[in-house]
Formats: sequence, structure tokens, C-alpha cells
Amino acid sequence: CRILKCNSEFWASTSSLGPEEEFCTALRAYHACVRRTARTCRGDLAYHSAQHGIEDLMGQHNCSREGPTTQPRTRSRTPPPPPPPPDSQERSDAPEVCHYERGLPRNAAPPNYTHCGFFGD
Amino acid sequence: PHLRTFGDDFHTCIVEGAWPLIHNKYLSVQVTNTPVLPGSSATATSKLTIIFKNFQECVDQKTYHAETNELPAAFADGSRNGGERHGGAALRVLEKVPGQHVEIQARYIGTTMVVRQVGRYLTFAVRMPEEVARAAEDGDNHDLYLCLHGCPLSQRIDFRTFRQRAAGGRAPAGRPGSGDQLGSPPHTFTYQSAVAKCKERLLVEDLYFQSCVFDLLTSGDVSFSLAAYYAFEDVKMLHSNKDKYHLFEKAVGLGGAPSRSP
Repeated sequence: CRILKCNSEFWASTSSLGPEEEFCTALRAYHACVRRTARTCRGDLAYHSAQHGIEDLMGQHNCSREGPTTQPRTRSRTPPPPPPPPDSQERSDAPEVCHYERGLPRNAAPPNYTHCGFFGD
Repeated sequence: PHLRTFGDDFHTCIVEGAWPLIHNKYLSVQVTNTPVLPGSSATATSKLTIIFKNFQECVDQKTYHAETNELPAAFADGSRNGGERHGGAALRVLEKVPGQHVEIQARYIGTTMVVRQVGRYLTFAVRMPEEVARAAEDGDNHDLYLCLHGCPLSQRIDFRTFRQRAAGGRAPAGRPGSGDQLGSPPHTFTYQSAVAKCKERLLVEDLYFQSCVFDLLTSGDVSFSLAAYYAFEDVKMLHSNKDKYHLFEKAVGLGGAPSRSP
């Protein structure tokens, strides 16, 4: 369910960090990564363990929940990618949470869609 | 305006001024409706504002605003997508016909919206997952959100009575000051000529057809027949159940509620 990927990205991103604020930034990114796995990792011990771990680390390092997050992959030595051009297709590295149907659990029934219309006089 | 709710109820309403169509954790849609004729309580939509709320790692908060004769192909900040986050392209504005037809895709919430200008007024249609449609904000009783609950009873127009009067040869819309609700049309359609006009594009005599007839009789503005036609085209594109494209009047009730068969 990808929780291990979040864990390893977090530990990789914090291996060479200095100031506390950078740690908090990485921690928030870790939190965001874990949150994206919430549907698929429901019931996974590693997922719940990570959630508790993040809470503890937030408290220990006095990190606020709001603030910048940095995707671990952009913390590598390569420069960050350029912003998407207008009307670009969805980026291949976009989080699954940014695609409603892809973010649903694999075995889940397809969502029910509903419609509303407003027109005329 | 005519409203088809998330629950496939169909209402014809007054709702003059600003009204919310949708308001939940993810987005807010509000319309402003103005009288189609001075002194009339038949109104149509002249402004539309959609706010897509900041969403996790995907999109910044974005506002889309349209007004009569100003149907932009971009958000209010000039951008056409959800910003520079990794999922920014999960929200985008697509121009279908300049100044007339815009589609907004919000893939992160599985939502597609269509905004059109037909004649002098705007139309709105949306497809979204039920889970998203009902994702109320904490502590919000969302009683007035038209797409969810329909128009309040006090705002509904009795479609059936209106039509019976029109078909019976009485003036469908009284002159201002006559005490009638709906005001006076600039061009006079008879019931028969309105029916003939609406049949040009709407082949099934469903509530879209009836609303077309109603609009021609109350406004005299032929572009409202197009509004009903495009509203039905949007249903065909956005509604997930082909069997429910057409709605028909129930035996009783205000504004024409749906039934499962003609």
C-alpha cells in the first residue's frame, strides 16, 4: 500500500538535514504522503504506526501542521522541475490523491456520479 | 430558472438575487439571478462564481467568475490550471466555444462542470461523485444549497398551473401591475407557437421541453429554447444513467417533479 515508500522517502530526505525548520518541512511532506495512502493502507499496521510516529515527531520537534511541504523527490541535488505549462496534461508524478478515481481502493465499487443543472428563465 | 437537482428533482424557481447552488468541503458555486423583464419575477442567471478550495498537494484555491458577455477561459487570476503543485493539472479550464461554452475539469474530486452563455444568460451543469456532493463542511446544515435540496417551496413557480392557463388561451404572463407574477414578454408567443418552436430541437415532451415552452411564454426571448436544448445536451454528456436523461411530470406537485416513465 505504498506506506513503506513514504517511510523511505522521509528517511532519505532527513538524512542530511540541518535546521529544525527543514525537518518540519520534511515531516509535513511525510504526513502528506502518508495521508495519500489512507484509503489503500486502511488496516495496515505500518500505516497506523507511521501516523503515530508523525504525531510524536511533530510534538518533539515543535512543528506546526501548517506550513511548506517539500516533496522528498525534489530535495535531491537535481533542480526542481519547471511549473506545468497551461493546459498541460496531468503530470505523471502527480500524487494519486489528485486523481479521484485512481485514489480509490482497488477493490472498491466505482463511485456513483450525480448531476445538477441550472438554466433558463 | 429551471433546476435539476442531484436527486433528479426538477423545479422552476424565482430565486432572484444571489443563491448558492453547491457549497461543500471542496467547492462553492453561487449564482446571481436577475429579472428577465423589468418588474418580472421570472429571472435568469447573469453571474456565476465557482470557488475551488485549496486541496492537499493538488491545487491552490482558484476562483472562476463569469458574467453576461464575459465567459472567460481562465480563472480569476488568469491561470487555466490548479497551480504549480504536482497535481496542478488536475484542475483545468477548457474553452470549447469562445465566449459561449467553457468546461472545467476538477479531476482530483472527479468533477466536471459546464458553463455556457446562451442568449444573455448563463447556464450551469455539473457531474460529481455523490461522496463529493454530500461532503458538507463541519457544522454546516447546507439547507439552501439548491443542487442538493432544490428550490425552497416559497421560491417555486407552479409550472402546471401556468401551462394550463397558457394552453387554455389565457394570457400566460400578465402585464406589470396586473397582479400577475411573471411580467410581460416583449415578443408574444402563443402556446402553440412556443410548442412549435421548442419541438424544433427538443423531440421528447419532457420537462426540458416544458421548460422551453414556459420560457418562451414568459420571456418572449427565443434564445431560451436554446438554453433548454443545451441543458439537455449537458445532461447527455454528464449524467451517469441514460434511463434518467428525460424527466417527466408527476401527477401532483409543484414545479414538475420527475417520474420514472413518461
